Amino acid sequence: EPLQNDLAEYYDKL
Amino acid sequence: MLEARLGETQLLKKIVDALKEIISLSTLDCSETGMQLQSMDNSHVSLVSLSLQTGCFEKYRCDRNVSLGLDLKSLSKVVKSASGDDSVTLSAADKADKLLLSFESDNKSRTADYELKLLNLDQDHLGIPDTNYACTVQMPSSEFARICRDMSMFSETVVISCTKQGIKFSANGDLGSANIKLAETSKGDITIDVEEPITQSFAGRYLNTFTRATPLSDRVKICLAPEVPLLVEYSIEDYGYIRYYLAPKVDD
Repeated sequence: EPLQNDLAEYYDKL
Repeated sequence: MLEARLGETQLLKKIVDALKEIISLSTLDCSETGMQLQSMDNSHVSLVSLSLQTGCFEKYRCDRNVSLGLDLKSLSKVVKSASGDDSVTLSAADKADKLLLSFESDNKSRTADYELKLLNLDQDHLGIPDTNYACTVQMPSSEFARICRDMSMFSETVVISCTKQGIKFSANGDLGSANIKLAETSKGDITIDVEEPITQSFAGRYLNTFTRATPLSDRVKICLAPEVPLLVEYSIEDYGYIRYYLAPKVDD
């Protein structure tokens, strides 16, 4: 099974 | 002060249904241009973004920006108590600790007022950059819902491949495998724009949850690009949208 990425890693926190 | 009136509670019911399976608490930010909401699910795999411009409302007034911390399960209980045909007015003071929902029947013979306690929520907001997606597919939302449902019988992971020939959904599990391909149609109900082909894997459970928004729109837009989350967008009556973002699965 592939791993699930954390979505927050793709975007900057405002 | 905020005062926003929707002609039909049905729209609010659909919006709450589309949100509450992904997020339980969220802040609705209201300004003179409309309402916005953005939240990640608890496991930080997906994000939902709601935008309602003032055109969605029969009447809209927001003198000062106001943030309403909502418990969506509570809001769901309140909207369930109203008929879909009722109009609903959302009201809140500038520094509100409660949201007032006033429902009025079609012939104005019945009114119902509810006060919902607001929460102080400290939520991360993410800046989502404009993305040039490699593949953009539009299809009937009911077709997407059907595919997501069928794929989830086979595997937790759904592989989406998109080329100029079409979009393919695949799932492979103990039961066997499933492959559903859709090609662009001449009547335009399915459109497929491909700058470069792409294949990515996603958690089917989340895709299925996104399809709770199906009653909001006949159409759904699916956008893919390498190394960025999938975007699934349902438009809301020309003046708004609900967007879901889902991080892809990656090989170890």
